Amino acid sequence: KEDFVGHQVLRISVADEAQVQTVTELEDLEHLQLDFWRGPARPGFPIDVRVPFSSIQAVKVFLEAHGIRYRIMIEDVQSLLDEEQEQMLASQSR
Amino acid sequence: ARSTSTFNYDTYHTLEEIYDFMDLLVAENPQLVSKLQIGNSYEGRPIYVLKFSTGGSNRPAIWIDTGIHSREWITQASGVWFAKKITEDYGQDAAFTAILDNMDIFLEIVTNPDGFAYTHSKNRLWRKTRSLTSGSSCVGVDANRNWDAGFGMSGASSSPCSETYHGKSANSEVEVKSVVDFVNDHGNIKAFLSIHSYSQLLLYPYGYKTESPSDKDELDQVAKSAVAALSSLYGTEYKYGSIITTIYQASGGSIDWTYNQGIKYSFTFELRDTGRYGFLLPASQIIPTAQETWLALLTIMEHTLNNPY
Repeated sequence: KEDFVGHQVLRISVADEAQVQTVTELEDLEHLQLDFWRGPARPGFPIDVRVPFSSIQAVKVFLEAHGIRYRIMIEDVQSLLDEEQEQMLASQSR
Repeated sequence: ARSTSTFNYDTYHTLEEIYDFMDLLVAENPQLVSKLQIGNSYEGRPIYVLKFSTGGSNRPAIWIDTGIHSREWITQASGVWFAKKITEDYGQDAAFTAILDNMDIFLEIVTNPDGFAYTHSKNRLWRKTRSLTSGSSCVGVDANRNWDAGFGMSGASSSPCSETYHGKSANSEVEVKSVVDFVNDHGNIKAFLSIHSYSQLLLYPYGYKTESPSDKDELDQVAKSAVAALSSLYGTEYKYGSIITTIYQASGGSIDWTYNQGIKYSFTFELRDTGRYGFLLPASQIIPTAQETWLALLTIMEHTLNNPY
């Protein structure tokens, strides 16, 4: 199974069309392996993106360099998946 | 589970468990529920639809699908809950009984079985189908960009590696083609409700163009009522509107196709949440999510019954 240790989901807040466009450019950088849970749409509409551990620093630097606000929505994706799996196993045992 | 009464609705289940659940439900309610196979997935898994019918021939019908995006587990889990709810409420709830006395309901709980199996075995966050694209090492097509409505326009990707890859042609995905063929063959579907997560939205056409649908005012009113009903249970806040004005341009989507085929009451839901857990909604929220969504579905189904066209 693919593991998601250290992957974070960032919530990005874009203030204007230029920032939307900037995040769209980020979407095109395939080597970062970003997974947009909610893609860039319009100013005021949040963007949620899962960032692999290996890309976190680059993405955060990119956003900060462009003055784009973000917060961490999910600190560690794998820990949530582990909880989910444990609950399913417990349910099956029951 | 030995029966649908002992089935655990507040946990997530595998494809096999859901398919076993369907068989139990059919066995327990043979006069009301039947299981139709509408096709096979790319990897050969059966694609099932539950038919809820109290009789008649080719009655006007309501279609509900969940799980076209495999990682949106709350949708398949809600679909299971809806199926049980239908069997419980028929004959008990007057408004719902009136619906099923006059219309059939088709419920496709796992629209993308290959993707769903893959989320359980290999990659919990897989969204697309599992079809191969010649000339690319990337797998899968976004099944909600593969319908013949603005296919290939802005709002979908031509890259097989993208999560929104539209596929090589409209209906190239057998999971989509199976539904298209079913809808066309049936010919009397009056409402088409496609369920996704997350963002808490109730949306109507269009996604691929800015033009408003000719029934925009009515769809907007129905959506407003449905959202009010949904929110009445737990206060969950929803927004509603057309896809393109409420979220973003998305071409090749299911409800744009169904609306263009003349199915006026075409809606798509985005269930909980608004961005705390995203696709990893805790299982403790399955039942509340399904309960509140059911109220919105009931509102749309009642409107469909009372406004024949």
